[in-house]
Amino acid sequence: PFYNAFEFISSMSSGFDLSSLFEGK
Amino acid sequence: MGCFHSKICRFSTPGYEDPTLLAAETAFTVSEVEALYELFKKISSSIIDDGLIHKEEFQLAIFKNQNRRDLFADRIFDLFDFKRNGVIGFGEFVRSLSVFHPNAPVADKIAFAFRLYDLRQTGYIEREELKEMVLALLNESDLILSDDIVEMIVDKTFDEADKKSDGKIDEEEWKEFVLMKPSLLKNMTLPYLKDITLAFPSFVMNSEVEDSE
Repeated sequence: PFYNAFEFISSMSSGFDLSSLFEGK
Repeated sequence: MGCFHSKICRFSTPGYEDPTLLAAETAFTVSEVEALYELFKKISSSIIDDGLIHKEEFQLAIFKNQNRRDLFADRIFDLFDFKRNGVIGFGEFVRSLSVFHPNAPVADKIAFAFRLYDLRQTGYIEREELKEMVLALLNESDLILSDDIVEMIVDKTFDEADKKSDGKIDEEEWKEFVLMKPSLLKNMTLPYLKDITLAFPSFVMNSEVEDSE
């Protein structure tokens, strides 16, 4: 469960996870 | 006709900037900026080989799918595109990624995250904006939450963050809030950036400097 909206967003949004820019480089 | 000299090629690329100057302005060393150029070249040539990152190329790099849309990928693209010309040049790429460097000041990470969540760029994160972001993510996921639960999560967040109780979170309130909950800045640090020269060893072949440190 998420009790904090920002925690929900940062955990759920793959668009906010730029580590994927470096995957499969 | 190809380029005979990589340095001439780079300087004729739109948006290219001198790595030494970029290193002086950012958390990166010259070597790291040059390694980032290898990543930049790859992303910026994935659909249109014009030395600039278009939104579809950015989405392709993040999702491995150029047609996938995501509210936050759009927002991050817009924040990287600080010249507001619809594309990301090399200088914009390096300066923006610098905020995500493990050594970048926390204040810069806090400010970037605030601008990300300030969807309508009003200088505040408003309650309706926050709910809109939560609903947009729910739409993209398989998770189902009732409107009552979403309201409860947004209300609780505002109870904690909106100290002035005026229905919006200003930058000062945001700063206090994330300093209490540093996990909210987790996505603002990319450990990969510390190892970027190892990830792109080919930068050595194209280096413009003798001793990059």
